Formats: sequence, structure tokens, C-alpha cells
Amino acid sequence: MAVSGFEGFEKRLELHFFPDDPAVLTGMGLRQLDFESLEQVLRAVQCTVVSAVGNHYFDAYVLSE
Amino acid sequence: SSLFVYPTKIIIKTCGTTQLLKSIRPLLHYACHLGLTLCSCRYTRGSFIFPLAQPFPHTSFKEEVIYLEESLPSNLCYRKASVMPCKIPSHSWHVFTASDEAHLVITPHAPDVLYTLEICMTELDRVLARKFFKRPGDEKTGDTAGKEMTELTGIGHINPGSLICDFAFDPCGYSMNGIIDGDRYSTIHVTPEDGYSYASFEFVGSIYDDLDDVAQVLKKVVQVFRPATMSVSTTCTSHEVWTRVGGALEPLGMKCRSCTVDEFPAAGNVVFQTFTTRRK
Repeated sequence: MAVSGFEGFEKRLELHFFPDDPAVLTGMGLRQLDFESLEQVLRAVQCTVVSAVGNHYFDAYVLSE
Repeated sequence: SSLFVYPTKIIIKTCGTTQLLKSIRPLLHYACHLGLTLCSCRYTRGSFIFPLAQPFPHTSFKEEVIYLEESLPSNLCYRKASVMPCKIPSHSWHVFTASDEAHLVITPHAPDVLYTLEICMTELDRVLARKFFKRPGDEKTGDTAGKEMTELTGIGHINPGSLICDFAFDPCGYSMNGIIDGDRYSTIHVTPEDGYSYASFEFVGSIYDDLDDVAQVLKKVVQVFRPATMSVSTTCTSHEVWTRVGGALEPLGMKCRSCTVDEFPAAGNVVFQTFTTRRK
């Protein structure tokens, strides 16, 4: 095996949800997840947040493995 | 690596040897507490440079598909897994999608019909790749060094006006997320080490955009990295977008070596194209 360097090719997962109660659609939905819960999910993926930005529509996080 | 959180959509994109698919179960758990039910899933990746270094459940695409099948709820009953072939054996494209009945097809009338371009570039130009190394002894933080790289490499000009958050890693490597406008983003990840240099560019656009803009963005991306090999996966319901890719790259000396199309539940069409510089 080649001397293993850092694997560049990414894995990409996209999940779409729908609200059990349509009234929720106007809300923040997944954006209500608190940072502790997000960190729980990222811990399962061996990642941590190093930078973040957001606007009216979504939040974007840069992660480090 | 990057994470994007919308009210009813979440996208996680990770490099290295992360166990990305292990995020599904905790995400379903938290979403359920928010009154949200999963309705569709899409998993994509290129071909690993170091496949033997990948941990469970990513040691093979077969293992990934089994893990996805076991992790997804039964209401996502429309499922498809495919390895889209390519003449360059090390550059196949792996796609798995799953959907429930209601979200099986994205109709062109859907107000938010976005398309996604996932670009993977290898054998970067060495001089350009060196710009993604931190200088020895450089005490700058990842944020500050990241901003410097964004400017130095011209990445800041790919989608002018986007809100960028960027980060430079020690001793090399770079990641950025750009909020373009509204609910669209671009994201770039670079591992510049010689011998296995790699960069990715992902761009979410709307089929109502001026498609010349797509060509402009692609040209700038090639100018930043000058890769010898480039693959482009276009996921969309309309057909025009992917046709613009070749038109943008060929004048830059990138020759199209393969083009495959496939249709997937909840994702519409995936068009996978690979390009190499003529010198190859």
C-alpha cells in the first residue's frame, strides 16, 4: 500500500426531512439543534467545528478531522 | 470537511478516514425530537486514493451500501446504489440514494430546484498547490492563515460577494465555505501534498441562474488549481447544466474523457464527466 497520506477524496451525505406538523416548516427545524447535539453528531464522525458562518437560510461550519 | 444545516436538510462532507455514515443514527434521533422525519438521503463519493486506510463502514462501497440500508428507516423504500464508471479506473463515482414515496421525484415546478456540482481534482499544479502550505514558523491562527490563502490563491474571486468562512490547517491544507446568496453555497477542500494532491469544489446553484455564470465559476476553479485530472458530478433535474461543463473546461485545455448519466430516486439525474489535460 502506498505510504498513506491524507485522503483527499471526500464522502458526502445529504439528508432531507419533512415535518410531522406542516406548521413546523416555517420554523428553524434542524437549525434549532443546539451546539452540544451537533457536536455529538460530529463526534461520531471524528470531526470538530473550527469555523462557522450563517445567514437567514442556513448555517455553514468548517470542520477539522 | 464541512457541515451545512438548513431547517429541513443537512449536508456533511468529510475527507480523511472519518466514519461519516455513523452520523445517520444520531441525526435521525435528534431530528425526531424536533418533529422531523427523514424523507430522502443521498450519499456520494469519488474513488479513495488510499482505500486500505478507510475504517468500517467505508472499506468498500458494498459495505457502505449495506450500512446505509441498515441505518435508514423503512419509509425510504425507493433505493438505488450505483458506481458510475469512467475510463480512468481510479476515478469512478459512487452514488446511493433513497426516498420515500412522496419525495421520489423532484418536479421541475418545485420552487427550490437546485442543482449540485461536485468537482474532484487531482495532480494539482505544484506551484499553485504550494500556496496551501503554511510557512514554517508562521504563528498565524487557522482563521487568519485561511483568509490569507483565500486572497493569495484567488479563491475569493470565484463567487465574488459570497460570505466566506475559511481555515488553514498545519502544516498544510485548506477548507472554506462560501454563502453565495440565499440558500446556496460553495465549498472547497484542499490537500496539497505532492504525489497525492487533491482539491474539491462543490457549488449549489439554481436552474434559473444564468448558465454562463456556471462556466465562469468553472474557469476560475481550474485557474486556481490547474489539475491534470478533474471529475465533475452534476446532480439536477434539468439537462442544460451539465452541457455547460464541457464548454467551460475544453477551452482551458481539459479534454472530456468520459461522460455517464444515471437516474436516481429523489435526486433526478446524475451526470458524471471526467476531464484530463491534453498533455496526459
